[in-house]
Amino acid sequence: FAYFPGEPRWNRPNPMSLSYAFSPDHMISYLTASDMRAVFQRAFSRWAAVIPVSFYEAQDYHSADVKIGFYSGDHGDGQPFDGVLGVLAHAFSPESGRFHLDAAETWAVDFGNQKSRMAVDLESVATHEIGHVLGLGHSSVKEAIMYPSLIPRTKKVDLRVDDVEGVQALYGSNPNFRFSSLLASETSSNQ
Amino acid sequence: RPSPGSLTEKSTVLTADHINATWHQFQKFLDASTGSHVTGLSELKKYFKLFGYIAALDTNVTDTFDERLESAVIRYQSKLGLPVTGKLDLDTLSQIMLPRCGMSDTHELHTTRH
Repeated sequence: FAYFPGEPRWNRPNPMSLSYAFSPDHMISYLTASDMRAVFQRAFSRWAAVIPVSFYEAQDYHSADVKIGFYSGDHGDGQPFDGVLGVLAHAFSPESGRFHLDAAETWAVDFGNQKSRMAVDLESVATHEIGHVLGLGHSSVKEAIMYPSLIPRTKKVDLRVDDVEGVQALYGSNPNFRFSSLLASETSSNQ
Repeated sequence: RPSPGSLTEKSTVLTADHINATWHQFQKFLDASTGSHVTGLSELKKYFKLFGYIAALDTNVTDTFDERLESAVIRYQSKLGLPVTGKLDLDTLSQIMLPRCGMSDTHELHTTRH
């Protein structure tokens, strides 16, 4: 695992709770709001299961800690998107909360319904970018969520030991989390 | 410099559907190494700059595989768990062409390898 310079992290009173909201102006129309909300709820909950931080969806975009939106090309943050595939998304280190996805991608919540060969699993990318939002950089471990690349039409949403160790070093462990269950799951998937 | 046909013979990875349109042209760099001159190699240098493997580029970026590019390839291979060859081999190019997160790979202060 890796961190941003200075190992920035969110600094909030305990128990820490962070809000997220979707841009009212920069969303994609072909996914329903309920699908979108469900995907992000699951992605945030994976991280919340391992650290003592909870996430909730806020209605007010401007005051939310994490601001999620879909943007095309040069969208003003100095890191323009490049069209179909290439760069899929980016998110900034704590406590920026900016979470941008490339609107040019064919985002999928269900590959059964989305047949494009270029389709990208939204939940996989969301889970990865939340890692950046929390303070993780890119990992060298290929199986880790924080590895930088993702093959289209693949789903990669489960946190691995490398991801968990990295984020727990920043925030501590969720008291309900058991490493043994993660290791059992990881061993099973490796086999 | 490989002929277009050699890519088909050598790899199913590079010919798979998931080839990335944005970086598709990089497949012509297969097997390039220090001293090679391949048209468009400057774009690969910009890729490595974008993701943190080259600190700065000259104003006039050349298409020559120079020592700075070799160093970037080695750093890339090390960071992403690829065999470290310093060359644009199949594993490396396949990884480069995959869609990815736009954040830099090289700003870490602390890493642990398992």
